[in-house]
Amino acid sequence: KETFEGHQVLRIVPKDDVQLSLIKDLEDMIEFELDFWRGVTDAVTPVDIRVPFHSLQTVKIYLETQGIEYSTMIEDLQTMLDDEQEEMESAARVTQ
Amino acid sequence: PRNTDSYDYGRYHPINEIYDFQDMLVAENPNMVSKIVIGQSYEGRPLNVLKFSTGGTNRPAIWIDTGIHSREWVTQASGQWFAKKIVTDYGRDPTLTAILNKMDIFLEIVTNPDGYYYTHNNNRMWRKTRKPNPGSNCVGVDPNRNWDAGFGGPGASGRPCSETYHGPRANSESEVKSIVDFVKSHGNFKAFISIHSYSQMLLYPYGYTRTPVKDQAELHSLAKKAITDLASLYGTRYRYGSIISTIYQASGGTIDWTYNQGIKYSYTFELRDTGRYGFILPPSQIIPTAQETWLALMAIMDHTYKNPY
Repeated sequence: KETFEGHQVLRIVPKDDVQLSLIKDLEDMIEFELDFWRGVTDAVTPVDIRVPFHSLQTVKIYLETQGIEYSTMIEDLQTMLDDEQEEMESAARVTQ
Repeated sequence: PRNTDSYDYGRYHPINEIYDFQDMLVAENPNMVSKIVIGQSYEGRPLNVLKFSTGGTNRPAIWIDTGIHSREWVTQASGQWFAKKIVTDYGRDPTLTAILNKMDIFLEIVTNPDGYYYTHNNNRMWRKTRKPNPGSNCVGVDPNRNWDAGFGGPGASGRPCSETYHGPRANSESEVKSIVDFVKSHGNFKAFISIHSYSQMLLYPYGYTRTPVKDQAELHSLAKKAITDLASLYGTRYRYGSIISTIYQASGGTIDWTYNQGIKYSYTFELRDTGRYGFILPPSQIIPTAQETWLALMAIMDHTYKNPY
């Protein structure tokens, strides 16, 4: 089963078209193995990106050096998925 | 659960429970609900479509699908709630009753069953189909880039490892081809609604070109009405417009193809998240999401019913 320890989801709010295109460039940096949950649309609409642990530092440095503001939407995806799984199992137990 | 009254609509269910739910609903409502298997997924799962009909033959029809992107769990969950809502409200809600006395509704709840099974057992973040791509280690095609409308154009990827991989050719995925064949053979669909999550939008064609559709004004005003109705329940704010002008260019998309088939009322929903959960929407939000979405669906279905073409 694929797990996502240390994966974070960053919420990025581009300020202008320059930042938009810098974020779009990230899509082509295949080595980062980024997963765009919410794609680049226009300035002021958030872009959500799941970032694997091995790319986290590099991506955050990239965003910070470009002056692109971001927040951590999900601190650790696997923790959230474990909670979701536990909730499903307990709800199933209740049903049974 | 022994029946659909005791079924827990506020929970995410594995695929076997959803398939059991469908069979229970059909068994409980033999005069209104039937199940049509329109094809098989790559791994051999049946592609089940629930048909809600009060009679007649080949009546004008409305299509709703959920779960074409498997990780968008709130959509399949809402689909189950919609199914129960239809059988519950027929005969009670005058608007729905009028629609079903003249039209049929077709609902495909698990449109990408292989992907959905995979999200429960292997990778919660899976989005695409599960068919291998020859010559690549990466599996699966984005089923919302595989349709024959601007196929392979900008806004879709030619790389099999991409989440928006369009596939080797249009309709290469049986999950897409089955719907195409069904819609073509039925020939009398008047509305087609494909449901995704999570960026809260109601979108109409086109995604692959900036050329506006000929019915743009009507589709835009109906979208505005639909999302106003939706927001009336919990205040959830939606954006609306054409795909290319509201989000980005996306070619090979579902409703671009359906609109080009002459199905005027072709829409894509992006359901909630209003917070910071993304695809991992807490199950406590399933029913409120389904309830508000239903208001928008009713607006579209009622308009379709009152504006035959």
